[in-house]
Amino acid sequence: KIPETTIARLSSYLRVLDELGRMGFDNTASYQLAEELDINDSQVRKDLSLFGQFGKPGMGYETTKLKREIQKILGLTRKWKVALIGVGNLGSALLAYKGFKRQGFYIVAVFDNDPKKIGKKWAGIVIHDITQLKPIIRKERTEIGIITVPAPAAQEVANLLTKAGIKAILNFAPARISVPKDVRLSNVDLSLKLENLSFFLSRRGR
Amino acid sequence: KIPETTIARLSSYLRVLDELGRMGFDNTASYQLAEELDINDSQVRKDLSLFGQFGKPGMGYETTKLKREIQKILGLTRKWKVALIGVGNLGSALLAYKGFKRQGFYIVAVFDNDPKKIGKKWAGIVIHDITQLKPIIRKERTEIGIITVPAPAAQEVANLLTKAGIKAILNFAPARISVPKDVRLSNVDLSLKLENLSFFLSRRGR
Ligand SMILES: NC(=O)c1ccc[n+]([C@@H]2O[C@H](COP(=O)([O-])OP(=O)(O)OC[C@H]3O[C@@H](n4cnc5c(N)ncnc54)[C@H](O)[C@@H]3O)[C@@H](O)[C@H]2O)c1
Ligand SMILES: NC(=O)c1ccc[n+]([C@@H]2O[C@H](COP(=O)([O-])OP(=O)(O)OC[C@H]3O[C@@H](n4cnc5c(N)ncnc54)[C@H](O)[C@@H]3O)[C@@H](O)[C@H]2O)c1
Repeated sequence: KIPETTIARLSSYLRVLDELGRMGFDNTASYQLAEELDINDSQVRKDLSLFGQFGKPGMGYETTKLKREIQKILGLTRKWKVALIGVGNLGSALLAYKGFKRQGFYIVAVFDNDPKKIGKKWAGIVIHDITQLKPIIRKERTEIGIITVPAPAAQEVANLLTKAGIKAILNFAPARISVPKDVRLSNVDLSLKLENLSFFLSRRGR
Repeated sequence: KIPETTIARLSSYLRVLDELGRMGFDNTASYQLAEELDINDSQVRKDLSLFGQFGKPGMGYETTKLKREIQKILGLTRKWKVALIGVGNLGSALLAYKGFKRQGFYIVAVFDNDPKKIGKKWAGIVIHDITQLKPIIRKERTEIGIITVPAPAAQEVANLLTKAGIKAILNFAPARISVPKDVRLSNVDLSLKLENLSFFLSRRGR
């Protein structure tokens, strides 16, 4: 079972490799990835060794080859269709964000329950009625769901998503939601990011 | 030097302790925190030992006491004033999000450069002209800056923030920005969250 932190580091290695590739580095040493991310060289090599034998001892890794390997591990060598529920401020921002497409994630279906929004277009996509979730998700063959509705609606939306066959959910609502055992749930809480800053600021004061 | 992952785990321990406290657990064992977060018991104890001697061997920790200790470590026993720049979709969503206040982070000043937005009120707060950043940040004594402007504007906004005395920045724009050595910069990239899901989905297929 691969730890969450390892998966997150793999995503970070990918971004560093991307940049190193653009800067002309055909080969990458583990210490370069380590330095860029402020982690131990041994951690990088330990992470990569979990998935196979990449690179040659003393020779480092071929940049594009390692990048490709990590993309495979993270499932990024294909496109993923995403459904988003709750086209409010946050949902609209995510819908317009180009960073997701860059990694192969395409928001192809969006839903809301506000009659003023249903049927309207946003960022080139029509907003569907949430009551049509199951047939549209099946027709579009989306595999990932993003929840950006208010907290009280989050669990019912998660239920609709899992009943429609979605096996992976990214939840932004500040609500503890439960999903079936075979569904992967990831919760986003941006206050964690602010706490990382307050940790730093409060130590700085000494 | 405390690793980033440790700081993130401390925030997670806090949330678990909060819940355990609400459920009536006056005492908490490290394995309870470990189980809830799907990490090793030893990792929990290792993290906490970095900051002091909490709890008694074999007795666990007093829930409210440990919660208080972690809040101190993370700088959460006081309020923090936050400035936000870029009141678009994402900025508006963050402005309305109550989760930040719950941890003591108050967005007290927001800025934009769009004449249609400047002077208007959003979520009870007036949108200031970005050209007034320095005097307002000084007057409000904000210590944290949030950047939610488009990528091309991110660096110039970061420069304005650091020149105004801000020492901690949370950046959402997909741009690599540089800050002075004594400024803490945290970047948010939500596609990392989606990659955690695609990792899971692509392995599931086998
Ligand atoms: N995780 C974080 O760090 C973070 C940050 C900001 C916002 N949020 C959360 O994200 C969510 C969205 O925030 P926002 O500012 O965009 O809110 P919003 O009110 O602007 O948008 C919510 C949208 O969901 C729709 N909706 C409500 N109930 C629905 C239902 N049952 N089915 C379908 N659609 C429904 C609404 O019509 C609206 O369009 C909130 O839960 C908020 O607390 C989280
Ligand atoms: N990190 C992530 O995962 C993630 C997710 C969604 C959006 N984003 C990013 O967040 C940013 C905001 O996204 P959005 O959808 O809210 O965009 P938006 O266009 O709706 O909002 C941008 C706001 O910034 C203002 N602005 C532009 N230049 C400015 C300047 N120089 N000074 C002050 N204000 C200025 C605009 O007037 C507007 O109000 C973008 O960079 C986007 O790529 C990141």
